Amino acid sequence: MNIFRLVGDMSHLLAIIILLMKMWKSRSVAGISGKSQILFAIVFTTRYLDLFTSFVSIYNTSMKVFFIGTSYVTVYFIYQHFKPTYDSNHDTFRVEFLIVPVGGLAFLVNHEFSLLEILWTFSIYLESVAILPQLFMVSKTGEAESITSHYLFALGSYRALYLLNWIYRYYFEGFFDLIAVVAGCVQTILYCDFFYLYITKVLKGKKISLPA
Amino acid sequence: VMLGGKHDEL
Repeated sequence: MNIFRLVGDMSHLLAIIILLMKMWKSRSVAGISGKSQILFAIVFTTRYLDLFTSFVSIYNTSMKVFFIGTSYVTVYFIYQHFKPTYDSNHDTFRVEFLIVPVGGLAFLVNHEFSLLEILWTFSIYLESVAILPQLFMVSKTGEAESITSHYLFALGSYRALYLLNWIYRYYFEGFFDLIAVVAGCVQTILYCDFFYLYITKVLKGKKISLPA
Repeated sequence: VMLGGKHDEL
């Protein structure tokens, strides 16, 4: 473990807590893409199947349980509990255009042709594009609540910090995982325009209003 | 790549 990965995991944890608090306090999922949250639930489910077969640490196991649990609670909030506030008209991204190519790529490009490893690879590739429905929804609605912007900033920062973690691990541990690094770069690049808007607008107290 | 045959990152 290193500081970059620890801060990255905490940023990821914070993002999830911000999202749950926004939903619970405002009793509303307005502006949140249910499709992205479904993709995140798939990402965690397919990545953490080794939850019971390989033990890394208490921290690792507890974080995996937390991420899987909260991802399903979030999907439940959107499609059941706060369903009346779910804005399905603006959450129209065709996720099949993500899942099929990512599934095919995971089948072709992976570290080991085994079921668990192909699912792990699928999860890594899917996570890199899972935020697209949410970013698409923000661009369609033309704006995002500031709390949603904070959620997206924390979520985007987590994988950016993981990039630093991989640089650290390469030089100090000789660890290198090309699949995770390439997907992590794609994932972080997708947030760039949002990061720019967040830093130039939200931090000055303005709301984000993407060109609709 | 897996350390000791497993992924040790979240």
